[in-house]
Amino acid sequence: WNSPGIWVTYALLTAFMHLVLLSMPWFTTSVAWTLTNVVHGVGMYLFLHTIKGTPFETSDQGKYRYSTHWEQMDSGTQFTAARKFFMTTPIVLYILASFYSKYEFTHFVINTIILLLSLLPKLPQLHGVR
Amino acid sequence: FIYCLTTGIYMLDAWERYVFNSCLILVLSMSFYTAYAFL
Amino acid sequence: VRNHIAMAIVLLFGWLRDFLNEHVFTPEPSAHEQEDLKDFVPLYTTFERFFVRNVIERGYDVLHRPVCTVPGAVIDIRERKFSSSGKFLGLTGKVFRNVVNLGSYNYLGFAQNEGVCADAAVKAVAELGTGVCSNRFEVGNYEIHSKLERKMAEFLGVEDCMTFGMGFATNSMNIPCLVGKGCLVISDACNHASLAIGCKISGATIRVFKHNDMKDLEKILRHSIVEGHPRTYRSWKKILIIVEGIYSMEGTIVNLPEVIRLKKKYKAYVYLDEAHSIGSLGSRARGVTDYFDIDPTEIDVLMGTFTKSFGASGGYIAGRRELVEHLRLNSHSACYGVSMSPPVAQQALSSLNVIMSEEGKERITQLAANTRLFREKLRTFGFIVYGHEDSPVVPLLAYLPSHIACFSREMLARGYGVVVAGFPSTPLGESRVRFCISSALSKQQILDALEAISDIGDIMRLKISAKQIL
Repeated sequence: WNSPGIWVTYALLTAFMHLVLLSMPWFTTSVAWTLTNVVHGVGMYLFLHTIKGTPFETSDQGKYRYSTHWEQMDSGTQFTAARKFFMTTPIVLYILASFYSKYEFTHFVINTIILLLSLLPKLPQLHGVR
Repeated sequence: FIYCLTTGIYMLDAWERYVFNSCLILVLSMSFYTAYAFL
Repeated sequence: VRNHIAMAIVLLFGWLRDFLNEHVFTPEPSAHEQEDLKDFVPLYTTFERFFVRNVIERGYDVLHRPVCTVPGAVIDIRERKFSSSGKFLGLTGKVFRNVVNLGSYNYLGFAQNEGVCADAAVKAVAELGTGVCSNRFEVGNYEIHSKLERKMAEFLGVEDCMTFGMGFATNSMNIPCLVGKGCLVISDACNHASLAIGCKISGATIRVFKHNDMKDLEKILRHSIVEGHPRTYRSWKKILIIVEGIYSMEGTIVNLPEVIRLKKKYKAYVYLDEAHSIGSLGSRARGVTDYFDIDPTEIDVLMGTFTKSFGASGGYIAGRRELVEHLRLNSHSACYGVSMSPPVAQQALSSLNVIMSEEGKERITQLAANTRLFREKLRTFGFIVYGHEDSPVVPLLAYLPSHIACFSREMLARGYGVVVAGFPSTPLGESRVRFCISSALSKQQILDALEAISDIGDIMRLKISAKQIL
């Protein structure tokens, strides 16, 4: 998660996903932005905060077997560059989605729920909390 | 062959490549349509 | 970026496959722990199984090739094909004969089933049998083991040596006898898993420095000595620097003169794992100390294996007599592990005699020539090759996981067997083909192999090195 390559990939995939949603004629711009925010928020929640363990056997006698991706990042050190980056992106997406949906109430509520779903599990106070 | 290698679908089964290529063509055609419609 | 996108696509389709298997087709038995195993410690984490099932198993035909001969210069490989479900591999009955072997650790070409070594090993079977069935403390201490140890100590130029039946155990079972709580181990980032496990078992504090980066090593040494133990702030009982002679995934040769300088400056000990470099480096094939022309007695613990250059198996630890006597009494492997099988010990002994003779000089010269020719040509072609000019381990960067699968299949189709390595044994973005050069390969075989590699490199566009060497 520290490599610039994965940050660029993550930004490209998010942008590509938005373009895919935007290119569906039956979606309005605000629906496309809100969907981008929702898909991104739920996808990152599943990948960062539900999958546990490592994709391969490690020689740490199972230390990380029950830790999520987010908890294993930088071996649990808080406020690293990677953590800051992955906390900032949901906020940026939320601001963009709110702006492009012209702060319409329903979209605003949905986007805010997704923002909380993205940010709360990333808080240092909730590290290792189940 | 280079396209399969670069996107990594070289590793996938035939039906998975078919699904991936269909989605990609669908997305690209919709993008071109939307770009045309908007622009 | 292409790597991560390619991996994201494969993972995405892995989830799609699992979803379809779960809800449409027959559920995959390995996707979840069995009901009757629920109360046991889980054998694997579901993500690990998911990754093996959906990413690694797609290239199984490349990763597990059935070799039907001794891993010498040429081998026979039986062909296997995926079943229609893409899950199982079945033998097709076809055999690829005389495949040129560019993957095995056979640096000096002792993987032979005929010749001096093989005959002596057969004789040892007749005299001493194959299994020892006991450890060195009890009835497993044969004369041939002592002979091999004396010969190895003479070969290395140190006082004493002790052999073990398994290379991995030589590291993982002996490091806990050298360091313990209150000690500090400073280990290279690319050290082998056996070193990592040995350090973990020992309970010592472990610090990792960047691969072969002596500045980082010195920085960590200084900080560790100044700060002392992280909790008690006491000074360290001892500091052990663990490095390898040749790194089997990177092909780099350790910067030994620098390590020795730091060892003297900071009064630390050095543990040198020569698994790959013993027998394949140095004008007399005595490893990385011979290569840098350093007195072996300056290294506190010399470790190595008989697997790569001797055509045998097992490992040794050598050094001062006090060290070896201490290990003889306290090593876990000496009292819990079975001793080395006599024919294997005989094989190591015979190849040692050959290495110390005139023929050994020819072999090591041939290996050096093959290595330089191979590396130089690959760089000239424009491939990205890691490691030191003189290292017989030649990693060629292929980057994408799909690239290494395709490269291996294309090489086999042209009659060459190669070893490929991808995530997780290499970083995600650095999958590679790892060539191991052997002195058993003739120059013509090397040149033909280079031609095939260049051809495949053109097809797959792998010649991406920015440093085009004219």
